[in-house]
Amino acid sequence: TNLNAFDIISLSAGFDLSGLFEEK
Amino acid sequence: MGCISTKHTKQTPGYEDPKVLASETAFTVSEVEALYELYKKLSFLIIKDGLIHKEEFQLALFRNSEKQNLFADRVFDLFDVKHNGVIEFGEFVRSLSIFHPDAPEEDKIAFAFRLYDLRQTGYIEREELKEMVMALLNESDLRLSDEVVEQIVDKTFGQADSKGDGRIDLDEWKEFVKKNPSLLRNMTLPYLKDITMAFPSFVMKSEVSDEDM
Repeated sequence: TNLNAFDIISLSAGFDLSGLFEEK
Repeated sequence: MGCISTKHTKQTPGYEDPKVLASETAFTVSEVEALYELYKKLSFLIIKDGLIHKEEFQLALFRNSEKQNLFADRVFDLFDVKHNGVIEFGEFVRSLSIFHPDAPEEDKIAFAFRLYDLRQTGYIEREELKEMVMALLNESDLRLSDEVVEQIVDKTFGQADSKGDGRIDLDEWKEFVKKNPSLLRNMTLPYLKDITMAFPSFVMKSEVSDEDM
């Protein structure tokens, strides 16, 4: 497989900080 | 609503002077003030004390304060520089600055390394890498056999652990990121470029404040 472990990890929703900027 | 100067409203605990924060970060004073508007919203989501607790951070990210996520936990812990269980305003601005499109790449590389160094040993170890891959698989619909996970972790280590001592140090990480720039994709938040546009209500308030200064 050509998958890199860090690329897989980077798919986590925990890294997507855009939620901080959404309307509350 | 409307033209109320932020100068005259009660500030949250841990508030820091936007001018000082702007001088230390990639943000302008106006952007720091806009971030304060955002910070106040986040810090009053659940526990109304003007500090961002982990539950509020999770609620903002996932619309669910109970959702457990290894990586969101790590991000929170790194933002919480004082390790007192909350993100204060200064910590919020300084940490978010690393995610600014104009922030130095070196800072992004170092922050990502600390994120992945789960046990804070100064190294990304093989077990940590496997643990993080397994955590991602648990959170997603991706299904990989243990054998395939082992292969992926081994291969990644083979590429990143250039000294071959079974752990990735910061220098090895820097080299690895140079060859794989996509690894820094999560370290830039385009939103931060126009944070004042994202909070237009703030702009009205800011104009009043600026006249006062």
